[in-house]
Amino acid sequence: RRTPLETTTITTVDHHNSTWHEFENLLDTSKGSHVSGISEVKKYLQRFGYLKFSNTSSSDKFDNEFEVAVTRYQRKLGLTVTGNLDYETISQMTLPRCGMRDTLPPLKFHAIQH
Amino acid sequence: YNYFKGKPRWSRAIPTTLTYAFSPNYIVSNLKLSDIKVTFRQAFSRWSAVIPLNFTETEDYGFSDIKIGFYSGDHDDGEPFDGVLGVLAHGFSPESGKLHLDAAETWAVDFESEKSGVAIDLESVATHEIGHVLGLAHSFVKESVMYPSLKPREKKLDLKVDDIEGIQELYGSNPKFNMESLSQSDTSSSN
Repeated sequence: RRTPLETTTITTVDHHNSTWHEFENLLDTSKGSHVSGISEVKKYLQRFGYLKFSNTSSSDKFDNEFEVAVTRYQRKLGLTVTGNLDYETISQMTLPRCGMRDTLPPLKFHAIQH
Repeated sequence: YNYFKGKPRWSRAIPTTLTYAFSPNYIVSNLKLSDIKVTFRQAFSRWSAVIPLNFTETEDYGFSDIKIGFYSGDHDDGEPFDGVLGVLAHGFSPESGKLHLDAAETWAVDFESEKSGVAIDLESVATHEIGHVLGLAHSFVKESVMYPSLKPREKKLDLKVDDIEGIQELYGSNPKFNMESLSQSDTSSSN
């Protein structure tokens, strides 16, 4: 029996935006990833009110706080809530938009003891 | 719909008239000023149709309630623009009256004559930013004018029920306005 040919799916995001188009390089990253450029998405989420500034804000680690922020963003913008930087989320982030912050309830992060 | 913190609004007695003016120094070159003025007049009229506020243009920029200008990059309000696309504009909460548009965008008043793939509809953005100037924050109803994003070559002009209910909670209803006169598509988002 012949081995099926390996197929590769290439997903691209519409390149709408010169400011945030590099977010496309982060497609499908999820918690635990450490990818150059995540700090830029953190800045985006801080700017528009989804992520509180913290001492991990400048790191490229996809940490817990970042996942919570991505989830908040997805929920508020009416996207599928995955907590990951999926195609739908990256596409939304790269759209041109108003510069005013999105109005959200105050950010609260609770320490959870495991 | 949402409001800014403290739910600010223009505090003068209703009904009232707010004046607006265009900065004589910060305009864009790819559009005629007369076209920009017509576009903003239409955008203001969408809001005045539903609330008891009128808007009138004045040449006296310094004393106008609402000050409109096209700015590039850092323009000293703490919210620098970022070039083509990205952030398109911002309008500040009452009673600041500042309405700023990014001069780097390819602003369009007519997509028939403006063929650029990154053209942005001026009237859609003007209508959205006027909503901020009047006191509405971003809505997360996708069809609403106050939703935060807009694609290039997209138009979003008509106020939806979400926008109207939000602004009428601040200022009351224009006595001539009838919610039932809205088209099916305007009301579908609230359903």
